[in-house]
Amino acid sequence: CTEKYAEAYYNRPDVQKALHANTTKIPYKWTACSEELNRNWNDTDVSILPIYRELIAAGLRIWVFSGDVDSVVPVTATRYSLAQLKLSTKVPWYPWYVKRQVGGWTEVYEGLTFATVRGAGHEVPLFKPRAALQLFKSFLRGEPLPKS
Amino acid sequence: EEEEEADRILALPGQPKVSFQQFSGYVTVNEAAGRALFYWLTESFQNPLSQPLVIWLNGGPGCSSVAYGASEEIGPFRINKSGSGLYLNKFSWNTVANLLFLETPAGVGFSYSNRSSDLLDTGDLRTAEDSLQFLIRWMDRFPRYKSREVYLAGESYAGHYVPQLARAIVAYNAKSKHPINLKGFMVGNAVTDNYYDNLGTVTYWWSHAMISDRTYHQLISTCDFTQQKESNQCETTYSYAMDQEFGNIDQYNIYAPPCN
Repeated sequence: CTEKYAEAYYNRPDVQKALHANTTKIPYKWTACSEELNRNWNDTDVSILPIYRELIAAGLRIWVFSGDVDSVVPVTATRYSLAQLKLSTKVPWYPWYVKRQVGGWTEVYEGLTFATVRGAGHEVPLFKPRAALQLFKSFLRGEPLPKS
Repeated sequence: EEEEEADRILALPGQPKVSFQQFSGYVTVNEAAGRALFYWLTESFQNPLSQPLVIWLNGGPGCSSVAYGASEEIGPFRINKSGSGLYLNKFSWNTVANLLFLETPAGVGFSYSNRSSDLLDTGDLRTAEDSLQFLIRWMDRFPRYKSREVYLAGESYAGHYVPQLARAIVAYNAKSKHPINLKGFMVGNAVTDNYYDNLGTVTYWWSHAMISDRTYHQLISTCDFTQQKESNQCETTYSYAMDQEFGNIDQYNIYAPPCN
């Protein structure tokens, strides 16, 4: 329910002042989500896979991760989608470790790294903060996730 | 420098003492409509002048606010239960990077548009355009980041925002004398492809014993996952699965009870 804490904190006038926020007195409360935008979303790409192909070709470093106890955009959804890219494998599937525990599993493809995060929900850093920080450090270094 | 100084955060209410710098405020992305995006920068507390800049986006669409990434995931502070103060996040990502949280598009969080109709016709396209404009103009305000390594990161519907912004930056760089030093992006539990995401989702529900065989086969046989709008029969089956078979769970973390 941490979202509720945010709704309490970011609607405080002293917090908004300290953040230089809401300077134009927006005519609605600050909320974590905008229902109005969500209901009236105007245009959405049916698939992002063509953009992945473009950006892999452009040489960007691309990592995709998935918390494996999320059922909203679950790990099988991501795996079915990434499989359409038909990328060749550079480092075959292996368990990665954080603090001597299996942090998840990973495979390094040509142009993209995929990793699961064991026991994490939709917001991976919320549920598995230590594992998420390890994931981030490996991503920034451009190194495969630790094998032990 | 004046604009940067005007955005400096001295301390947030109820915040513990920290050694890193913070800035927040607005960048106008469209003068005609009066659209401005709100950002919050929490610099790295180790070597902020050399660490990369990471721009974090949340999803929704319509939920890329500082409630998620900044306040309960990767940011340096967590908000306490009563909303009276903050405490430190031991695993904050600003140990190794300068974190820039962006509330996008206008209408989300503190980001706003003076043209109220903007809230009724914003989508992927405008979000990518405005976020690119934000980044270009933000870097004018913080010129020390102009040649810094930049990464994008996010989750959920930011599975759209992040690659679309990355593509917009690559296209901008092709024509610009001052390219943005974008090195890569990372997305989590990312909305990627309608058909395969939906197929993978119902497969996950079945393989994790959240729905019955009967419901699974009904979903597979009555739903056309290529469509944005499903048939009534499909919608009914989805509702039955969630209302009757899932049980009282948090769909974002299936082994936990929902937030009441």
